[in-house]
Amino acid sequence: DTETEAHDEL
Amino acid sequence: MNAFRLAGDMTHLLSIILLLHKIRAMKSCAGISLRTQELYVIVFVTRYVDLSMKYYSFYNSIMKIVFLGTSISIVWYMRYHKVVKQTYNKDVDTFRHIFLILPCFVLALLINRAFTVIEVLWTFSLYLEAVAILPQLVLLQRSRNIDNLTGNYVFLLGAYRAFYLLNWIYRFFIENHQVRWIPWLSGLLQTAIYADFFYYYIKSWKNREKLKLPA
Repeated sequence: DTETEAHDEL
Repeated sequence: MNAFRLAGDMTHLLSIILLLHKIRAMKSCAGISLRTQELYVIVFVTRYVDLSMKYYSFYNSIMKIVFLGTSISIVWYMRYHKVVKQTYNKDVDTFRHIFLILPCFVLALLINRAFTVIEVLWTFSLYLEAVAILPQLVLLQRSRNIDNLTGNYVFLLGAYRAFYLLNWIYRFFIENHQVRWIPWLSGLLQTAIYADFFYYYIKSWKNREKLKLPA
């Protein structure tokens, strides 16, 4: 889901 | 992962390694703002709270641990190392970083993608990172001569977020990523704050003269 995907960067 | 983001992460890592090397090799933190370093620890701690809960990739997890470890050890050296802490001049590093922390936190409570602990902390860390360099830039303006390592450190630190801007453009157009105003605008502000430093840094590099920021 897009919610957690947004935190895949450092 | 794309080349821009990898370049950004490596530039960021290099900047921190360079600073840690300067402090350990020269046993000195002259010209470095402890306030900015403390803000970076807050940025990493609040951004990586999901380190133990969320696994994206080995790279992602290892880099988070490295960033947390190095930033905390830099603050430790500047605060507690018997030799290094003597070289810290708190009389010139006077920026009240509470004036950055509180507004960023309030803003994160008001403007965020979701009102959850993780999301608000993540948003706070983005807002805070955008302005975290200010105490360091103020300190550089007060420094008569800026040593090369410090100048290179700040330059690499500014360059890393510029690479991230390219990464976001790439992700939006190529990976048709959805719009993400909070990191994009925070990153844009962060890079813009370095603008005049970049100008003087490149000028000093071209003219082969000492880096000097106008007061």
